[in-house]
Amino acid sequence: EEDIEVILNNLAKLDRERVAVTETPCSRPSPRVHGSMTLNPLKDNELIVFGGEYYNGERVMVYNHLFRCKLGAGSDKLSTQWSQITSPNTPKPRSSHQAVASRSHIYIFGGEFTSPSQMQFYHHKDMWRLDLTTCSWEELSTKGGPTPRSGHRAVVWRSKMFVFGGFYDTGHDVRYFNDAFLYDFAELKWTKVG
Amino acid sequence: TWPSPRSACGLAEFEDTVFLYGGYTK
Repeated sequence: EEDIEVILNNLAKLDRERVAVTETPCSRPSPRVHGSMTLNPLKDNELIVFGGEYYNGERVMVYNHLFRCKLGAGSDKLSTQWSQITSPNTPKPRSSHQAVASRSHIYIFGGEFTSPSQMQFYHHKDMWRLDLTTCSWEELSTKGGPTPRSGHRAVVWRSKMFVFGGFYDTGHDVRYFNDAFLYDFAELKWTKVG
Repeated sequence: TWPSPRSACGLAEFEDTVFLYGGYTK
């Protein structure tokens, strides 16, 4: 198996070959765990699903798929209408990240990528936001922000994202965190708490 | 006091306070 950073960069290269943001109707996403599902703050009937992973018993696949799910009242149950959004500039595949919504954006931070053999692990420390009016991604500064991690938790507090804990595990080095950070949505800056 | 290191805990915001519960360490 190739080095995990080579695998990730090859996947990112494929994403960059796209030329525009597209949205295509699709069936419901394939099975996955540890993705994020966030209410679209601009709509009262939409969910945005990003990332996650699936283990088929032999190999693990980690996703950076982005889906929109429109909810509607059907005759006997709630109907769902799925579409997949792709763009050239997109976060690398991850699971166990966190996503929160504020005004017209969804912000995602961190998460982990596991190589197909599950022998290598990469933890992200990048922060991205999805503009829900254009469905385009923007990578934000990580200066002063949390170290690479997954399994952290985040909530919106006032006009900030509060992030606590999580872990970093390469197989050789294991660390669990109890640090806390605030990300200011107006200033686009991280501050450590405490 | 400050919570010990942990992952995948519960976190919620309610009326200007952030509440934390549970989680795990290896």
